Amino acid sequence: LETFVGHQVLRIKTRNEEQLKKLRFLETLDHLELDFWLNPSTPALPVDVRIPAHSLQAVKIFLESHGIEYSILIEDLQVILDREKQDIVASQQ
Amino acid sequence: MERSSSTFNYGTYHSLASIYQELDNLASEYGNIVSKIQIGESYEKRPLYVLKFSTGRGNRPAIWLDAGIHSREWVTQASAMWIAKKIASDYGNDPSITSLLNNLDIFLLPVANPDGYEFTHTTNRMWRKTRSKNSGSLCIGVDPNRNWDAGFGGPGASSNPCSDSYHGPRANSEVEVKSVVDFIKNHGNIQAFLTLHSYSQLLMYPYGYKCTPPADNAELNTIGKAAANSIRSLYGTTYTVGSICSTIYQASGGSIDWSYDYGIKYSFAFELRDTGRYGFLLPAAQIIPTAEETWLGLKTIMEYVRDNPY
Repeated sequence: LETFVGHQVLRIKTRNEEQLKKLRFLETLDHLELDFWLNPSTPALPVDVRIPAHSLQAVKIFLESHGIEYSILIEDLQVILDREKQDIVASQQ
Repeated sequence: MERSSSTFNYGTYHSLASIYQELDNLASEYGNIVSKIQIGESYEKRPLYVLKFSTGRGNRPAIWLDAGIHSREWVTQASAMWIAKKIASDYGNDPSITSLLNNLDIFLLPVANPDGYEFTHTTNRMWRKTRSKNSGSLCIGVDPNRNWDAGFGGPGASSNPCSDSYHGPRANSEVEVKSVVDFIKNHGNIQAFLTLHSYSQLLMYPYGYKCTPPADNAELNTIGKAAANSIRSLYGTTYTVGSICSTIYQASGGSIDWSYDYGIKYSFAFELRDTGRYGFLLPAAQIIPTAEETWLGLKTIMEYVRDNPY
């Protein structure tokens, strides 16, 4: 069973096409194992991405070093997953 | 205990087995208008079931509605089940539903990607793709909403089998996609193609594989806005309406682009309620409110389809 302990979901806000290009580059880096929930499209729309714990530091440094604004949408994905599982079990009972 | 659709809890998430059991219950309880049809089987040999809502014989004009092609978007499968019960139980009681079903059929595929759905329950809650093997790669699965024969392999789809938006080796390579395509072609009289996704509260029409507006842009936009107003009327949930390309991003190989180019004018994709706070883990307490408001939007489109045949 795959767990998501320490995975965070970031909401990234880009200001211009240049920053979007940086995010599209990030998307090509397979080793980071990023899961884009909202892909980079236009600066008007946010980008949401799930980041495994092992890639968090690298991604945040990348964003900060390019002056790209982000906020944390989900602090720890596994916490929400556990809650969902409890809800299902409780409902079945 | 014998189960029936009156004991099924529509306000919680269910396993595939439980959903499939409920399809039988609905078909049995509302046998006069509901029947279960198998339109194919998934890569891992799970049946693909469609509920047919019909009050007449023959090949009447019909509306297609599917949910759960992206398996982790659980609120869509759950909403589809609530909607199935709503259609069945309102026939004969609600004049709008009664009139709808007296004029056309509805086909509802509540779990368009059963392998993926099972995988989200057992192994990886965040799984989105099918579970087909990709030759030459260790990575599994194809994004079934990049696999339709509409600008296949173009912008907004990945050629990397490890990507969550991998388009697959060729259009219709996924049996889940091919089964729907074959069903719709064989039917020959589908007037509307509606598909449920979830995450960012959008109501979209073609195109996604290109950024030029469709021939029916103005009409689709008007219908979409009317549907979005209906959705908002219940709990104030706001939807953005527009073409896939203009509202989100270019994405090729999507289902409604295929259906529109195939000749099904009323082709829409819904992205159901989700504030972004929960991702694909919308709390179960929000299933019924989501389904209720979605149904209002769907009903607006369905009534338009009924009143404006082409």
